Amino acid sequence: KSSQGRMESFFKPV
Amino acid sequence: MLELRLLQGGLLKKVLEAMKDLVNDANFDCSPTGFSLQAMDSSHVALVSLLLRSEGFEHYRCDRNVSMGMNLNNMAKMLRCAGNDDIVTLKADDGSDCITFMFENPSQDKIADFEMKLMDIDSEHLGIPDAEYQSIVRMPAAEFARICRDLSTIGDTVLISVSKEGVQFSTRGDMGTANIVCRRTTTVDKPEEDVIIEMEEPVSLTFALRYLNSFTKATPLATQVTISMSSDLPMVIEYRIEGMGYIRYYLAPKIDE
Repeated sequence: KSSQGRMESFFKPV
Repeated sequence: MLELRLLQGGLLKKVLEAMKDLVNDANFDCSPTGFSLQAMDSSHVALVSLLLRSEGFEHYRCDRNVSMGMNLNNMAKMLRCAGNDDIVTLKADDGSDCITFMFENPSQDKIADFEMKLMDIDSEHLGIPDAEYQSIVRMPAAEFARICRDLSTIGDTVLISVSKEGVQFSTRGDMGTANIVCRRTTTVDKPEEDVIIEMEEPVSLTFALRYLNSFTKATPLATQVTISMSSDLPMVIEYRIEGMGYIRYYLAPKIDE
């Protein structure tokens, strides 16, 4: 089973 | 005052076609460096980053940094009214709530003005640090598009595995499985057809094909595509726009639970 990662898990807001 | 004149108007048409299915509304940022955009899809799984450098424009005037919110579908509709060989000029006055697209045909006997309303868009800008990717694959853009299209008829996700010998794309669905391997090529006479692999470590990651198919709308912009992957980062799919910059798509991988 896998889940979809989201952008904010990898890159932080500036 | 903003005035950007681009001789290859067709290029801007292609850029919009490459983004409008992924992102609805986005802020275009204009600075002395160039015309750029960073935006995520509505589910925040994918991100697109566009840069058209000022040097690539025939005339580039941007008195102060400005951010202009636009509906990409509407912008694409307006640009579809330009001929592929038309010269396109983007114009906006300081503080204006509109942008004007001016299209001139090559013989300069037809000039069209389209004015589009700007929007206020609250968008967060993500910091994307420079990273060393574990595996980088460069391959023909049309071939990559074909693979994504073919595999999406079989399954919803693709496992991309890079080794020194090549790159493997695998999927599975109700009807069965599919595997496509592209071997590293060694020819030197047709670099645009080469599959080049730079690998520090083998990488295997799973991605949703729906997004990859959306990214391949950028295929008309470049002959080659660069796919960069690391096990702990979103993949980057880059189409270089000759003489201007790039369109890059970032896609978060599927994470095993």
